[in-house]
Amino acid sequence: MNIFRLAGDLSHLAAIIILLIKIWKTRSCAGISGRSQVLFAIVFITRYLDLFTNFISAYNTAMKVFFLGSSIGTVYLMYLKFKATYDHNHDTFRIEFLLLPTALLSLVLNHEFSVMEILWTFSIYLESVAILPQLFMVSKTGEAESITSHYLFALGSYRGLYILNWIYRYYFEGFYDIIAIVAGCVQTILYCDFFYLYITKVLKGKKLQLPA
Amino acid sequence: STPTSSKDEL
Repeated sequence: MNIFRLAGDLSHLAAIIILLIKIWKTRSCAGISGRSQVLFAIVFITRYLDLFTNFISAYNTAMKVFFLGSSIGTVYLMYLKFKATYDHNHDTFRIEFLLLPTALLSLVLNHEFSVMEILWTFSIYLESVAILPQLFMVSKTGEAESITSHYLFALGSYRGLYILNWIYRYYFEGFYDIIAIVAGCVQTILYCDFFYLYITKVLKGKKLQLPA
Repeated sequence: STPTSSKDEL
């Protein structure tokens, strides 16, 4: 564990908590892409299958349980409890265009051709593009509530901090995982234009408005 | 040898 990975995990935790607060407090999931939340639930389910078979630390297990529970809980809140507030019209990104290519790629590009390894690889590839429906929805609605932009900033920062963690582990542990690194870079790059808008607008108290 | 995949990470 290093400070970058801890900061990344805490940023990820903060993002999920911000999202849950937003949905619970406003009793609405307006502006949130249910499709991205479904993809995140798939990412955690396929990645944390070793939850019971491969104990790493109490921290690791606790975070995995929280991420699994909160992502499935968010899907429940969006598609069942607050279904009436879910914005179907703007959440239209075709997620099969994300699921199929990442599934095929995980069968071809992986460290080991075993079920667990391929599912982990699929989860890594899927996570790198899972935010696309959400970013697409923000571009379609042309704006986002400030709490939603804080959620996106924390979520985008988490994998960016993981890149620093991978640089740290390469130099100090001689360790690197090219699949996680490439996917993590793609994932972080997808947030760049949002990061620019967040820093130039939201931090100045303005609402996140995308140029129409 | 260094592990090839980062399973200790979240």
